[in-house]
Amino acid sequence: SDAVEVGPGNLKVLYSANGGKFTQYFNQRNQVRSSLEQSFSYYSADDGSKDAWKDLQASGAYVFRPNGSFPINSEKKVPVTILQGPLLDEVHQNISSWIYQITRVYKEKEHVEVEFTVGPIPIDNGIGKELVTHIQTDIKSNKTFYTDSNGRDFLKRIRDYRADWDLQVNQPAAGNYYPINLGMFLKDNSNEFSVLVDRSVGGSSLVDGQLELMLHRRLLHDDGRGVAEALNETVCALGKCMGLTVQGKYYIRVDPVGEGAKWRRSFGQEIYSPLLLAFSEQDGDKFT
Amino acid sequence: TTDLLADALAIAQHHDAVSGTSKQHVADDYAKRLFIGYKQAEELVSNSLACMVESASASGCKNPSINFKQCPLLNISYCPPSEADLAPGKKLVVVVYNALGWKRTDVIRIPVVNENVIVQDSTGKEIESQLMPIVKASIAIRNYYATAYAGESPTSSPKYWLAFRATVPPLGFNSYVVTSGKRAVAASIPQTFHRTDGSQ
Repeated sequence: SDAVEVGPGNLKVLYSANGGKFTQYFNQRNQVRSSLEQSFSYYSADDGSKDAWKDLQASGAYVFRPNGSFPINSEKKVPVTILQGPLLDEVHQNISSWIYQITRVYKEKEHVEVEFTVGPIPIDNGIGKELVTHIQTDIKSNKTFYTDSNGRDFLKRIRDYRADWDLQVNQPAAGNYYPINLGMFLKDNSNEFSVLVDRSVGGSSLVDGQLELMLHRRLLHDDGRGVAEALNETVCALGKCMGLTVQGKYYIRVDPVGEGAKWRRSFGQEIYSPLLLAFSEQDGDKFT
Repeated sequence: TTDLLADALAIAQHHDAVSGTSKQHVADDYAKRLFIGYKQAEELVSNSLACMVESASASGCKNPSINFKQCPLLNISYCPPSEADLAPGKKLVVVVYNALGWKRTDVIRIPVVNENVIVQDSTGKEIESQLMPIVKASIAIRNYYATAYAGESPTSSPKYWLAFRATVPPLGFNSYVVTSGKRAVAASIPQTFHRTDGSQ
């Protein structure tokens, strides 16, 4: 009674009518079910002025050095618009004035497509920000997650641990971040939870059952490692310049354990080889 | 051209371009050169598609008469060929090419200004389609970025995404025809639920 069901095909995603967030993923074909909870937060970028580690290191293009994490609208109800049709359902969420999200569930697909539009990241308080989204599931991942290796094999990562040396954890977030070019996944004895991306992002699993993706960054300080400029991208048009707005997609799917690899490899290829569209005109019924 | 995509391929492999660790003016230059590469490739692809399409029905391909256009800014819902009001008696042809070695079925979405549209497959049979309103915020972003990146000020604003299912053979193409002027049977504006205060 508290949920809105979205999805014209086998895949159903439940949205809480109360909070406007998705709560559950259910595939009617294979009966896979998982809780899903999404949230947004940002890491405030270290400006390099503190002497905490005696290296005066600012967060910049090369070095991810957050000094705090702040949830975005975690308590606020988000306006939701749901569009339902024969081919796909869409859920529009205006998360904040600079975060807009469209979630799509297709009739003939068994994954959820999430399109994010983020930016310009506000910097009027003088603090650089690195925006992340968290997707929490009920997978019992036990500190273990898997990330692709430059689009190739998925490698096992264990939080706060390296197999070949004794790791001292000074940066709990940055020390567990990995480059994500294709995707990452979690698994337990029952299910696999996979996320594939359409662009290179940063990612991690800092909490069991949770995957985290960094969607956009806007920084005000140079990290002193070579760029000699802050990562503060702007776009100029119509007589004004503003911070960059990015738009991208990621894809979510839950499979029975051992069955996710096929989707990750085949759909991963499709993400990076999109169908090419070409347009022309023709006269009347002259079908070439 | 003999150096087709040479600059673009070089840039795509440079660690600064991949990771974003370049100065803004360098990133701007990368974007410009990538787009130059894209435009050159677009011409080649358009001619190739024209040859493929014509040779499938006529007698080979010497001087393809079909002129294909692409929509590199479709991601920001900017696609002049699909947004234009078609002249009387004209139909919009969408050729969909699949570069992978297996058959694919996917939902294609293009912006349109008119809700009175139907989609036909290459045999002329009408297929199921769906309209979704384009949100105003997207139009503002689209106009800004179309000006910034393409130097074009959009003259019209599409109202809807037209979605239809395309099936494309391995390493091949399929074509679909969008016709205006007739009330769509299958395409419809979906139900909308809006909640702002907890009530549904």
